[in-house]
Amino acid sequence: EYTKEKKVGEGTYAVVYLGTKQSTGRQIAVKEIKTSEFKDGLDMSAIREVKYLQEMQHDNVIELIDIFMAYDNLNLVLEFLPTDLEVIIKDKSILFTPADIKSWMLMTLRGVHHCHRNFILHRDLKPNNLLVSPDGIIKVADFGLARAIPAPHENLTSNVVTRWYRAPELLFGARHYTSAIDIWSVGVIFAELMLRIPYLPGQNDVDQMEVTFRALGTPTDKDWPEVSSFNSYNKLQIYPPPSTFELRKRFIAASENALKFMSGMLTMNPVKRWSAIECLESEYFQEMPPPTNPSEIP
Amino acid sequence: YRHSSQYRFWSFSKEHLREKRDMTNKLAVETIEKDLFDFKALNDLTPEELNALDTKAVPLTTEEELKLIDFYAKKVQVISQHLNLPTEIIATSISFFRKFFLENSVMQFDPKNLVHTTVFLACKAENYFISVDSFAKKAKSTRESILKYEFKLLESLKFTLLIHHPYKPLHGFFLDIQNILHGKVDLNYMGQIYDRTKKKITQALLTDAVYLYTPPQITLAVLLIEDEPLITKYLELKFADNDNDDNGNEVKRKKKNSIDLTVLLSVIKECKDVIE
Amino acid sequence: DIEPRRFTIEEELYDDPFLKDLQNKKEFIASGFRTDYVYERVLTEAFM
Repeated sequence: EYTKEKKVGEGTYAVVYLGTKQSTGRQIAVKEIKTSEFKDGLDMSAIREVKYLQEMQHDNVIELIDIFMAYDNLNLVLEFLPTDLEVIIKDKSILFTPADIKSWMLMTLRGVHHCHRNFILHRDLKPNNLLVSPDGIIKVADFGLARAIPAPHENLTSNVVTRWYRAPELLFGARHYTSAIDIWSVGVIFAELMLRIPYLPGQNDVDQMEVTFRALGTPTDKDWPEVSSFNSYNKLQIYPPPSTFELRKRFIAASENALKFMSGMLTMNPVKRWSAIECLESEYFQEMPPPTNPSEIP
Repeated sequence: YRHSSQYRFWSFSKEHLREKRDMTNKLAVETIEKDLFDFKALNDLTPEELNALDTKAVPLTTEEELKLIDFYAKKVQVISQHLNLPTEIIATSISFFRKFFLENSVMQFDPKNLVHTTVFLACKAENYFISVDSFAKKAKSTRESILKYEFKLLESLKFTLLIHHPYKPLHGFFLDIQNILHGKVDLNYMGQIYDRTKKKITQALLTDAVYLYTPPQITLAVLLIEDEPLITKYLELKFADNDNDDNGNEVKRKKKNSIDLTVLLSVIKECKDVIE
Repeated sequence: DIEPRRFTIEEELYDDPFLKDLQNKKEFIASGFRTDYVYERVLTEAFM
């Protein structure tokens, strides 16, 4: 039923091919999970991808069309998504407008909201995990690091999310974090779409804190109770949060509501950080310009 | 819930469940009879041997299979409890094991060989990662025997790994009862009910209730076993169509509930019977 | 979500010693732990 015509990518635990679903002629991507590499049987990333994609059917979450075994390999048949936001941001020949960015943010947040209302944390949101379908629809992809929101007392690993998009509570080593970590990543992606360069590109985990707090201010117990209880806190350089004026200067194309929207997602204290619903219902999406129709985005 | 793989692939009517089991058994019997036929054709057996075959190599019936599956499902529970795994992982292990033998016959796969594999895969699926070597040591098994059927298990599970268990609903009802019956229920007593119900839910997962009812219905059924008056009172107050206004006479409730109380109660009582 | 939810979260009515204990721990507060997220989760699972 499925062909593998062209190899388009190779990750740590899988090889991705382009192919066709014979019965419908639909273009597909086949993610062939390497089984020999993982000495503990089936790879955890594959287990997570299968587990969470099986539960979600949403226009802004990549569709898992089928799964099959072949020659002792596990194959995930996914919808074909030719490009991603990282490619678009880097390709300076593509000009996009604030309305285009608004459309991408709306679709991304709808996909993230769907994960969160299914109590699933994505834990690796970044531009190249936001794939774009042939008709311009954004799809959240790569659930290899996802997990269900745990039982309250469970410990979580803080070593998740690609560094530049990692929330401050993760940088401090938090073990009881919430879906707020995904919203932080979306906030950093939003900044990057406006700047067209990475917003918080730390060289390493320590530098990531430095870069984050220099840009957005070092959190204190006043705005984030108990933040000083993290043992990595006391070595920190204390920076003041940027003034609205400084933010406006940095993001000249952004409207007042766009800056409020970004600040809501990049709120240091995870308890006060906006949820996906608060983002979706924000003024930013209600003011002009309306989000571009996805099929008309360059 | 209707979007969940649990509802789409793993909920059945009693009849459908029966058919599935009979089909699984039938396919296995056919394979065995064909093998026996070939075996007899390939070897000229003495009359005693032929007689022995005909009396001993008799395939199991569906009922006999079920007894064996239940026996080993309890072993899965005991072993995962012995490994000190969290309640939800014990539940997932039991669920994986029983689903595997809904799709496969014990005459094709010796249930003994699936016990550790289901617990191991359940740990991975619930993000409770244990390396296969340390798992093998704890379970006094070998990595080869644990990994041997991992793929086959995943395939038989139709690649569905996210299971909604009745424990979170128990926590939810524990809270909502405090809201609906506020001031009318003793919290210590509620705490005891909670603990007893939680244990009973794990037992309930060894029955077919998991295929016939939703997790919250199982929770309510076990709560009904624990304290019928309390749960009936709670559900009446929550879902009854009429309210009692201040001077006690019944008035039609403004917002229509999407739950029909009589239907709900009858479903839960049925579920309670299956569990008991 | 199409139909009205079958529950409301009444935090002040809940006596949940297990959660009350967690939410006062420094590392939980600092991590951004929220009891309303837990209530939302278990009540959704109960009424799904």
